[in-house]
Amino acid sequence: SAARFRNTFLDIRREFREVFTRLFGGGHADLQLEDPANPLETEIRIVAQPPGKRLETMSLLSGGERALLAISLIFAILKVRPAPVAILDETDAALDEANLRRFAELLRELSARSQFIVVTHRKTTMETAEVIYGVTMEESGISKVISISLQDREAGQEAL
Amino acid sequence: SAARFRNTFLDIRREFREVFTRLFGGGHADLQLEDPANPLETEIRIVAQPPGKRLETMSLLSGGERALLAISLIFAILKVRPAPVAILDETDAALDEANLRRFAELLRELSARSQFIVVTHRKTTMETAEVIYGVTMEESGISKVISISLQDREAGQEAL
Amino acid sequence: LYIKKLEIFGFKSFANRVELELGPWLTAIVGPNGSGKSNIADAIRWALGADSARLIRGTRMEDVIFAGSDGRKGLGIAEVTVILDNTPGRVPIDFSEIAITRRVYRSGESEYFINKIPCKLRDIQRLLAGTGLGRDGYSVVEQGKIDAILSSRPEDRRAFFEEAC
Amino acid sequence: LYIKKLEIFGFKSFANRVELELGPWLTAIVGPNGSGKSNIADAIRWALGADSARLIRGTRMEDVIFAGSDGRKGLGIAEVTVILDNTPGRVPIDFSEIAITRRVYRSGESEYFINKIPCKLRDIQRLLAGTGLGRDGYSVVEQGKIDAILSSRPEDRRAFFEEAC
Ligand SMILES: Nc1ncnc2c1ncn2[C@@H]1O[C@H](COP(=O)(O)OP(=O)(O)OP(=O)(O)O)[C@@H](O)[C@H]1O
Ligand SMILES: Nc1ncnc2c1ncn2[C@@H]1O[C@H](COP(=O)(O)OP(=O)(O)OP(=O)(O)O)[C@@H](O)[C@H]1O
Ligand SMILES: [Mg+2]
Ligand SMILES: [Mg+2]
Repeated sequence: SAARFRNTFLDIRREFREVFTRLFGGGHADLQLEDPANPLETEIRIVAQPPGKRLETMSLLSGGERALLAISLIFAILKVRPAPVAILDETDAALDEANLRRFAELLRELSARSQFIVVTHRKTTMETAEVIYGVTMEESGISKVISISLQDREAGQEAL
Repeated sequence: SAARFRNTFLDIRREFREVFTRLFGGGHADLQLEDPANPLETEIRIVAQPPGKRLETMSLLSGGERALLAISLIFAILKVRPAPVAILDETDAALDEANLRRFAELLRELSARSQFIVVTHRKTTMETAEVIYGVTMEESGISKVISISLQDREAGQEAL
Repeated sequence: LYIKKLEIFGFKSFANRVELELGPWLTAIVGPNGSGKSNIADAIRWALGADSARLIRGTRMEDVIFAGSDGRKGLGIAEVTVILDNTPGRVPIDFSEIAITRRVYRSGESEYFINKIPCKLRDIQRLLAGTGLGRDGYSVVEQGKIDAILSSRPEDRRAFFEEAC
Repeated sequence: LYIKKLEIFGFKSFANRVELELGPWLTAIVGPNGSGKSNIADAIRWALGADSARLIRGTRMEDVIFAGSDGRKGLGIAEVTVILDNTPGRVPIDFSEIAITRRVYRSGESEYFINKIPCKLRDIQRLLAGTGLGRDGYSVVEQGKIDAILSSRPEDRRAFFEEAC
């Protein structure tokens, strides 16, 4: 129904504004219904202003900024509607160290309400996990999985 | 002309097969004209077999394998037709450490014949460069560029 | 509600049987290019009822069966089992633990099981309906697809939100 | 033939004038997200004659002018100069050093210069024709576009190869 969509939309919008500012360490963002009188049909616009910058066309944002903006939206929806399982595959690839740290912190908080399975190459994200599995291919073309502990992971970093 | 296209195609194909095996540390790849009798019109197919694996549909290759395959093609063409300037923007993002090292070595060799300008977050790629520029935004929304030396770069790694 | 354990055998690069016990909070999967990390994500989505091979990078459903490598012949069956912790009872059957198994044969024939009892794909989909499991939507971000979330056409973006309502 | 020096002023995030001396071999550009690295790549391609704003993520040509930030008003002009080392004489004019300058005003008006002599965009494009400069093709891989090289439609892939012939 239009009312229910509108209410959920407003919840997601509220979370999105908060999550964006938290992940970017500042700045503002918003979600807007193109035509508020027609919530079930209208387009949903995303507006973003990274810290210190002026309001941006999304196409002018950098690769990393776009990735973090998309993550902000995903995380906002997960806050409003926690899925039992969330799968993120190399979602942190484009983030610099500062953005990555804020991402990992929020990921940890969200994992209290949804189970996260995250494929990553980034050390910061690995260190946030409670369980780490290393996948390798010793035998040609055949995957093997080993469980990795916190000490292994620091040693294993080189190999990765 | 058809003959000239065909000759260049064969040169690129020869280099591609070599570059692929070198970047992947093994395996085989090929470029094929769908219809060799019609070189100027026909489709060009890419075939790839990473080391230890069997022949792959490209869609089943991993993200990193696809990136390295695309790099193999670009590098093969650059070997046959060295452009004066080549610009690579975070082309190494999806590569693991082993693939990254082979990529950086070949990049260094190719840079003897073409000037490379490479945007990167990866330490290995940075260490291969003769000149490094760091870009930051101290003043809101305004880019500033500083030249980075080999010693700085190791210290600066943390900040990046 | 979460995945306690994952068993993979014959699925994509998993020619040898593999078992992973996942944490209820955050599990990280790491390793070199092409080792099988994304294949694990595919296995989970496949077992929970992804109904298109395209959804997991294949062309036909049999693409998910280990097709052989330098050192090993191809296999005839792919099988993935997802074991759910259903302690709060969010899945509407009277089990605190639910094993969902999906299997496909070279012939293209498929088999499905809930706690070892044979069933149809739609039984799994119905069982999970409303739990948020088995629906990709906003809870799955595939490799390389993060940017697409922003550039998706208006209809796709709406679908994204509607999934949450 | 290579770029010796790059001067950027008013282009995208470069509200302050910036000069980079590039190495003839390999120059790496590093820094945090959104700092301006890809903008440098855009500046080079723009100065060398990229004729579409879309090619450098803009919508209209004036999108490349610094539009202002928290701390600074927008500017009225964007200007980029690329100084080429032409010692082997690959560019067919009798200069061992060639400065190519491109400028755009808020009004949408553009100006072009070769060694400070006013000219048209097509003069720059003609000058560089056959050198391999100013044509993206296989010598420019944009951020996030590496995978597209493989999945491009057959016609695009051909164009890629034809660029090299
Ligand atoms: N049916 C199959 N049989 C055998 N091997 C397969 C099959 N399907 C996929 N593979 C193999 O799985 C590998 C891809 O695995 P996956 O995508 O999980 O890698 P990854 O660990 O995510 O790597 P990356 O870090 O590069 O993303 C490919 O090399 C492919 O050969
Ligand atoms: N006309 C303009 N005026 C002011 N700022 C601009 C303009 N065009 C782009 N920008 C800014 O430039 C920034 C993007 O810079 P760029 O794409 O070079 O980042 P980057 O260093 O490549 O980052 P990443 O590592 O995330 O790819 C954006 O934040 C955008 O606000
Ligand atoms: Mg992967
Ligand atoms: Mg960039």
